[in-house]
Parts: sequence; structure tokens; C-alpha cells
Amino acid sequence: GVDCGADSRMCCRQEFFVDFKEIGWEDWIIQPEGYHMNFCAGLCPLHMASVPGLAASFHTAVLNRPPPPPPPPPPPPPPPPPPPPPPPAAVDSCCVPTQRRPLSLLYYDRDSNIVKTDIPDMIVDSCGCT
Amino acid sequence: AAKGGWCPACGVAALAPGAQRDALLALAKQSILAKLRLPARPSAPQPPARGALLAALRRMRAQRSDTPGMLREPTRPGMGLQRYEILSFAESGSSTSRSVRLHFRFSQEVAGSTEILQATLYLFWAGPGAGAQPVTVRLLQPDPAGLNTTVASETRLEVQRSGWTTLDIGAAVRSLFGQETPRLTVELEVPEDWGSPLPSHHGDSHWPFVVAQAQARTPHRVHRR
Repeated sequence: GVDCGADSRMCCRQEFFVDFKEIGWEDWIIQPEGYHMNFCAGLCPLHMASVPGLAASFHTAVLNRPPPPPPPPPPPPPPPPPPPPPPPAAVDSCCVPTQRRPLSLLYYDRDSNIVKTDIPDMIVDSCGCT
Repeated sequence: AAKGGWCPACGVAALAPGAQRDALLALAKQSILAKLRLPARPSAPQPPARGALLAALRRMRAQRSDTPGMLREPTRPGMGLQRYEILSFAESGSSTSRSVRLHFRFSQEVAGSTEILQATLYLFWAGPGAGAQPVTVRLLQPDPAGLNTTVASETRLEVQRSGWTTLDIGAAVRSLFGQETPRLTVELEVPEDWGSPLPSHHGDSHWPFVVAQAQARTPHRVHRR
């Protein structure tokens, strides 16, 4: 994955650290001192979905799959032929987390018990385009 | 999105940097509280005495090395369901010349959304004097009406010398976790001439505590036919 620079425009990982002291949570969260929330930002190349088969990714290929042929019309005079399906809009590709890890917390709960837990998938390690 | 531009992914005007930071901090708080199942951050907690905390952590470490088969974390993070380890120090309750009551509270948030895997009560006996001394440990639970308490289990110990004793209380805590107020009461009864079985005050490094391991309940799988 790519980390965002000052003027990144393409899909990258934006570092964002939440200091628990800064938000006044240091009295009930014992460890760690903060949380690397990070998030994905930036643009992904457009995947034109209107040309079946010219798929740049599985995602687009699936959307491109031509719809199954319509069932044969009933014996009475056939209805007017269905209008051609509109070409699907250009499919945006999205910049999303591709790798995440847990956030381990040691904190006091409402009864002042000490609780340790690992919250899964809380820290974004890398980003990518769908 | 570029500053002042249009956010293609979220479809709103990109926030000004200051507002973006505030929005992200709010999102981080909301995300952590939601994952801990807390409606709001706990109000100012009363941390346990340092001596009691250090003694408890030492005992927990010793217990782990004594019982290697003890609960293992899932080998890879994210493989198992979210797990919790809870350390709860006793609150002293009523007492008589030969018995004393201790209370252990568990938070409704954790109790309501997890299942207990293991729970151990740690008790320290000061010097009981010569020979083995009979001690009775009763686990009491509030009855459904919440008015009285019922005895969930009773264990008789023969205390030979001063030191730590552990008691498996998994079944009692497990049944507690299904209740409105998950609070466990432990009653210690000692021979008449023993005096109080507890260290003299909360700050003492031999204060009783409970260690519980819990795991998030498996999400209900709805089978559609």
C-alpha cells in the first residue's frame, strides 16, 4: 500500500493518530496512549464497464457479464422487441482498506474493573482500489 | 479529496482541515465505544491500589506458568471472536466475628454480550496459626427478585499455611452473566478465634480478586430455507 503524501490524489493510506490524552480519555484507557486510526483516501482509475470483456478487474468483469438472453416469446404474436439494455454507467473503483489489524486495549470499565481486549480490524495498514 | 474540492467517495464538499480533524476524532471515539459496547466513556474510574494491582498481576503470571494448558489467545489476531480478560477487585461487604462478605461487579455491557470461558477467585490467607484450619467459601447470587441471595456453591478448604489460594468459580460467574445485575457475592467463614480472614484494608497487596476470561458471543446465524 501507499502512504499519502502532502498532495497525493491517488488512492493511499492517510495516517491519523488519536492521542487519548488529547481527547481526555487517558484516565480510563490504561494502554495504549493512542490509536492509529488511519483511513483510505484518494481516487481510483475509472473502470469503463460499457465494453463487455474489456475488464480491468474481476469486479468490472462481473458487472460486465452480458445479461442472459431473454426467454423465447410465447406463440401468440411476439411482443415488440425489448429496447436494448442501456449501457451500464462507468463503474467507479473505490479506495478501501486492504489490510487491517486489531487494536489492543487495556481499560477501566464502569465498575473500575480492569479489562483487556483486542478489537479486530481497527487499524488500517494499507489501502487499495477495488 | 483535495482541500476545498469535492469528495468523490462520500459525495460531500471536502471538509476544511480543522473540521476534518474534529470529524475524525469524533469518529474514532464513536468507533471505540461501539466496539467496547459502551454507551459513553466510563466516568472517572477508581483505580485499585498499586500494591494490590502489582500483586494481582504477579499472581496471574504465576498461575499462567503453573497451568500451561490455560486459555490461549487465538493464534492469529482476528481468527477467533473478540476476547476479554477481566480483573475485578473485591468490594468489602457486611461482616460478623467469623464471616465476611465480598462483592465483585461485572459490567452489564461485557456481561450482556459475552460468554464466560473461565473465572478464578484468588484469596490470600494471613498466618492461620498452627495446623490446618477449616474455611468455608460460599458463592452467593441475588435471587431473581433481587431481594435475597441464594447459595450457588459452597466449598470447604483446609488452610495449612498463609499464602494464596485459587478457586474455580467459572460456573457461578457464567450463570451471573445472564442476569440483570451481574454481581457475585463471596462469603468467607473462618473458625471463631481466627479473626478476619481478610487483609486489614483495601490497599493491602493481598486483596482478593477475580480473573475472568470471556469471549464475544457468536453472532446468531439465521438459517433461511
